[in-house]
Amino acid sequence: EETEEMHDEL
Amino acid sequence: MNIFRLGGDLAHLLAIIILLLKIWTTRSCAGISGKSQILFALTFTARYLDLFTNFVSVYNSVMKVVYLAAAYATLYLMYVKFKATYDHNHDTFRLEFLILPAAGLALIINHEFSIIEVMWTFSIYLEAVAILPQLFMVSKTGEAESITSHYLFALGSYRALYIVNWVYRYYSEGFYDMIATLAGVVQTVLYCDFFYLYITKVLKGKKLQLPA
Repeated sequence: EETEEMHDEL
Repeated sequence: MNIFRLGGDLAHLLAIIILLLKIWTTRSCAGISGKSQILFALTFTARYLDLFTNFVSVYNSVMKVVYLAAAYATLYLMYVKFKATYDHNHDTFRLEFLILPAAGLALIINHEFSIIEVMWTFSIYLEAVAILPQLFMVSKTGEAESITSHYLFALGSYRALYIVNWVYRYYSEGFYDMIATLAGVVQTVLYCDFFYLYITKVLKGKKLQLPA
């Protein structure tokens, strides 16, 4: 279940 | 990074620069909603808490710092340096009506119940509606200076370009973020009426004036 650290946008 | 995402970031940067330049060169923040600017500062602050914990790229980190610095510089110009020109009589939107629902929703609908993640989600929801005090102010006074319209157009284009970026990323990488996308759509829709007026009036050299 991947979430997090996926915020690679601004 | 694709061209739409880059275009969105640059439109966002352009909007911020237009606003700062407008205030600085005219020595006035007339027509600008300080309430919206408070919400944007809050948005960036909540979203970029990961500045030191989640390194993506030098580009990302630099942009985060620039957005944060510009947001607080804008607040400083509006509430300290050129305070006398701030049109607070027309800037009457109640911030709690936006902040509280965004916070409540972030606590309920998020990717993960952790402080950083809830703050990120809160920032996404808050950003979606942060422009409302500004649009409310424009509708209250019935007009906006051209420079303010350019600012709003650049700011609206930013999330619209991000939507194209999300569609592109979904097809090219299988990446999608439902929270950011839905909030981004809401954010962009809020600008639609303004986009229409901008294209039909401002681009033809007329002042943005709302129909009576």
